[in-house]
Amino acid sequence: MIRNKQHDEL
Amino acid sequence: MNIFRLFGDLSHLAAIAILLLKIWKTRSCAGVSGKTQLLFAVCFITRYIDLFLHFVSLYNTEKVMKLIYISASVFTCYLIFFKFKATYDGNHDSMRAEFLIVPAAGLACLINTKFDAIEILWTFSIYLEAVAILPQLFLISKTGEAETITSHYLFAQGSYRALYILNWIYRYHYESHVDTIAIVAGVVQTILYCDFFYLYITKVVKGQKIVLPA
Repeated sequence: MIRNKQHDEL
Repeated sequence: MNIFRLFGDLSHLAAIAILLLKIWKTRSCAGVSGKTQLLFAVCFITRYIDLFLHFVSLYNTEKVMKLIYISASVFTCYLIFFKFKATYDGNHDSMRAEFLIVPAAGLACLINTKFDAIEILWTFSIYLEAVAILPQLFLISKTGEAETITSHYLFAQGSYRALYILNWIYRYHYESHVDTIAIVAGVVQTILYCDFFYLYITKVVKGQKIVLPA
């Protein structure tokens, strides 16, 4: 499951 | 990472710490909405679900921060619903949380960037966070007042997402990075604090207590 790189914030 | 996001995360950490200190020191969760804290715990768990799915080494601060957020919010719920349950003001904490959870879940299935489990959970967490403070604001409007320490908690909690808006402006301008869903929800979330911010700045800063007209 590739983490969506778009959401790189907490 | 930019200064706005750094101070936003610090403000968020401060809010969580202030609330924990308030409950632990006064050994009471009077004036604190347990529902809002439950909703925040759900937000963190659904947003950082990847921490559970594949273990990641705690080499970077982001992972550590996520674990701090999840454990602190779960611990806060434990204090409210178990340890200091006798001081929980259930009568005034009466906003129906389902009215926030169900629309957030429905909207997350309708408006998202990708229809897959992790992305839907992340979107749900963003939408839920935008409205999670409503039971707390509702409780204050019912009791007609807020303890000063609870006002500081709310100010730090509201400032965190307000600072994130500045972070998004910064990232749009310098990194042309845009996360529309997070931005729209973050703006809505911050708008909900506006009347509280007004009360906080006109009253609490002058040493008065927030008392709402009954």
